[in-house]
Amino acid sequence: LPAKFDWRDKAVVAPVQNQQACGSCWAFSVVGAMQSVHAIGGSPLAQLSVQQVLDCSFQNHGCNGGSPFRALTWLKQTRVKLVPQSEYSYKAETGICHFFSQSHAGVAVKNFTAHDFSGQEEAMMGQLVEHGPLAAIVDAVSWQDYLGGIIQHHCSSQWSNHAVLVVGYNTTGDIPYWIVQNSWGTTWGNEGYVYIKIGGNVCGIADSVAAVFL
Amino acid sequence: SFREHFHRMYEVNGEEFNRRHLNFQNATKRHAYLNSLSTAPQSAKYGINRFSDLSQKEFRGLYLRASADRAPLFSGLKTEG
Repeated sequence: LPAKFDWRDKAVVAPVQNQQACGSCWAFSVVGAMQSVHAIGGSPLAQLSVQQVLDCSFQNHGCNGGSPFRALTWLKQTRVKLVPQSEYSYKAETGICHFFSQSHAGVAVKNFTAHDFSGQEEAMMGQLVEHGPLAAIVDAVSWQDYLGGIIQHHCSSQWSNHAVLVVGYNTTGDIPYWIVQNSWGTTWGNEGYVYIKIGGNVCGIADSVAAVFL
Repeated sequence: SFREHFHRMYEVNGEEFNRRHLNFQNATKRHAYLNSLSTAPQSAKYGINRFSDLSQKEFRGLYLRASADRAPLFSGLKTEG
């Protein structure tokens, strides 16, 4: 494994988004993973519709919350193609699902894996390098006050409540850390990113991690 | 300056102002505690941001709405899908 790896260096990570006052992080993490894997596969990096997942993933609850795994299960089972963000833009509220014909251009999920990597964060690094950015669930209660730097302490992993996109890692310094894209805009954290210490499952980062296959 | 910077419209000494002010004071206490946990230069820093006048309960209700389904422990086997 390289000592540091960042999918942003390969221009396959879309810009940081802002979910605004809507509990849609679960949709942003899934769509973020799909966008990156699609670009890693050679397609131009294009932003896909988060609103489509928010409105149509019926096992989830739109702005009232959801699970990335349930969204991925829905995408895999229905073969729904996510259309470009420009065709179905984000509104920060749950709406009526828009349906598109199967011939309409879009990106579909073929499969996904979901694992608990707690105690195996090096294997998680391997998954990241092999399969692209990973959708992960964390405990982000203390992130309300976060300004920047590497989170090492006081980020319990008892209660998962937020979904994010792991885009890289850096083990070259004193404190090895994950590079994680959040969906609270670029004015939060490190221009929209948060750094979490690798090892010890800080914030529960390794508890529930999904890789996407298109 | 917080209200000015984050474009908050609640009036001074109104009911909402007093509630937000209390949330803000609680936030500054949290920051002191969280920042005390590590002095390493790279360690996380905590402080005033646009969420500082939200109570922790409000913050969770607005932004922390993801749920996790139990995932199997990674077995190290090569899993293509």
